[in-house]
Parts: sequence; structure tokens; C-alpha cells
Amino acid sequence: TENFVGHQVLRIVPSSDAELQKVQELQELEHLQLDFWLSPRGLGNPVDIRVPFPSLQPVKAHLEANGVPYSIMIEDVQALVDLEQMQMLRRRR
Amino acid sequence: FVPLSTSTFDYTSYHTLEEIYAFMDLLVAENPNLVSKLEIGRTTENRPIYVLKFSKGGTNRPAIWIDTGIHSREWVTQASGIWFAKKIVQEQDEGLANILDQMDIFLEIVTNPDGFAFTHTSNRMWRKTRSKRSGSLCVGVDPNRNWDAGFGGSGASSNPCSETYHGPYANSEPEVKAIVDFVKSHKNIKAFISIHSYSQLLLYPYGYTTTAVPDKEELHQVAKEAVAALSSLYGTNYKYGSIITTIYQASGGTIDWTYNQGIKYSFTFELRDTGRYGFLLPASQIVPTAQETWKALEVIMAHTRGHLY
Repeated sequence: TENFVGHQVLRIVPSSDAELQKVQELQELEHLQLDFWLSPRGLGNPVDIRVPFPSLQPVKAHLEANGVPYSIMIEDVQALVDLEQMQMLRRRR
Repeated sequence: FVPLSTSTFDYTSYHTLEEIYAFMDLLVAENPNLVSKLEIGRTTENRPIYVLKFSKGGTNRPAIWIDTGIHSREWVTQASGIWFAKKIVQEQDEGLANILDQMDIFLEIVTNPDGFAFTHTSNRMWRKTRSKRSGSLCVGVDPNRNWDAGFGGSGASSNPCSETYHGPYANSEPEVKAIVDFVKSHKNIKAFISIHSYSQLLLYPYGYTTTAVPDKEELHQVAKEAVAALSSLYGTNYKYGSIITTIYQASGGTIDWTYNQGIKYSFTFELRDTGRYGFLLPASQIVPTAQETWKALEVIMAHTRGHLY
């Protein structure tokens, strides 16, 4: 089973074409294994990216170096997945 | 784990594929005069693909199609589909009487069974089908890029490892081909609604081209009314419009194909995450999400019923 320990979901709301372009650059970097939950779709629309733990540092550095504000939407994906599983088991019981 | 009846079924929790299939059988058994279960095909991993048919009789009546779960990780959609199935039964002589007197409703709750099973057993974030092709490093095709509408154009990827991989050819995925064959053989579907999550959108064609659909004005008006009804329940804010103008270019999409088949009332929902959970929407939000979506579905179904073509 795939686990998502340490994965975070970052939320970026591009407010300029320059910011949008910096986010789109991330889509090309396959080695980062980024999972775009919400893809770039224009200014003012949130872009949500699940970032595996090993890629967190380079991704945040890329955004900060280019002055692209972001927030952490989900601190630890695995924690939410575990919670979901626990709830399912509890309800089933 | 099989509930005693659809009245004791837990609509406020997420369920496995087996539990959902057991629910379907219960609903059919409890309502033999209204509900039947059709198998429209088998998946890559040879799972049955089931569609629930709600009909008060007649043959090949004008119909409404609703599907959920084509992207397997979007769990709130399959969970909402379960709730819709029960709601249709509950409303058969009230709110839906007018529609069911003249139309049938087809509901495909788990449109991507292999992917859905995989989210429960191996990877909660799996989106695509589970097709495997020799020579390809990666598994799966995006079933919402595999339709014969602008197939392979911009807005889909030719990289098998991409989440938006369009597949080797249109309808390569049995989950897509099953619906294509069903729609083509039925010939009388008047509305086609494909439900995704997340980001609070109600979309109509096209996604693969900036060309506006001939029925744009009407579809925009219906979407406006549907979104107003949806928001009236819990205040969830939706945007609406054509796929390409509201989000981005997406080729090979479901409702572009259905619209081009002549199904005028073709819509896609992107259900809520009004908070910050994305695909991991807490189960406590299943019922409110289904309830508000139902308000919008009622508008679309009533408009279709009142404007048969």
C-alpha cells in the first residue's frame, strides 16, 4: 500500500501571470513526482499540489525564490488517510 | 459486511466496492417494480460494470444518465451516488413523480471499479483506470480524456505516466467503451451528467475547443438555475460555464462526446471541497454534499423533462 507520510498539499493562488508561469514550470519537473489535485487554470483560481516529502524542500525553495506565496492545505496526507480508514472501520463495526 | 436494508445502510460513511455492490442488490430487491441492475461491461481486471435503471415501465423511454466515480479517488462522488440512488426511490411518487412518469433514470455509481478498488487496497490517490499495456512503464489511462471528442488534442497527455494520459486510442478503456456502447444502443438519452470532485463547478461542453456549443445560451441558463438551487441549501459557492472557458482545455472528455452524440443536456459537476481537504473530504460532508448536489440535479432533470427534444 502506497503511503503518504510527510506528503503535504500546498495551495497556491496565482495573482499574476509571472506567478502562474512559475507554478506551471513545476508541472514539467516530472522527477518531483508532483500530483496536481487542482491544475493551474488562471489567475485567482487555487492550484493544489500534493508534494511527496523528498520534493518538499525544492518545491518550497522554488516558490519562495520566485516570490510565489503558498499555504499548506494539508500538513500530512497520511494522517488524513489514516483518519479516513479509521472512521470507515469504526462505522462498519 | 452487508447492511440489513437500504434504510439501515450508513450513508454518512465511505464504503468499499463490495459494500456498494451489496447496496445496489439490496435496493433492487427492495424495489423490484422500479429498480433493476444492468451489467454494461467488464473492466480491465474483469470486474462487472453496473448501472442502476429506475423505470416505471414503457420501453426505451427518454432517459437521464448520471455517473459518479469515473476518477476513482474522488470518493465523495461515489458516496453521493449511493445517496442519489436511495433518494430516487424515496422521491419516486413525490418530487420525481413527474419525471419518472415519462422518463427513465440510469445511475452508474462506480464508473471506474478497478481504480476504486485500488484506492481501497493500494493507493488512495489513484485517479485513472488500471489498464496495463506492454512497453508502457506506467499503469492506467485518464478515463476523462479517452473519449472520441477531440481525442489526443491539447488538454490531455500522451505520456502514459501522466495523470491525464489519454490512452493509446479513443475508447481504449473498457470502462469508457461500455458507456459508449450503452449510449449508442439506447439512442434516447436526453441528459448526461458526469460527476467529479472537487472545486465547486458546474460545466457544460466544450472542453476540447473554444468553439461555443450551439445550445450555449440554454445550457448556461440551466447551469445558472441549477447552481442557484444548489447554493440555496448550504451557501456553497459554485462557478459555472463551459469547460474551456471556466477551467482549462481538456480533450477527450466525457460530456464533449455525449453532446456530440446529440445529448443536449450534457453537464459535469465538480463537487465541493469548500474547506481544505481536497479528495480527502471528511465523511461527515457526504450527505450535505449529496443533498446540495441533488437540488441542482432536480433542476436539470426537470428542465430536461420539460424540454424533451
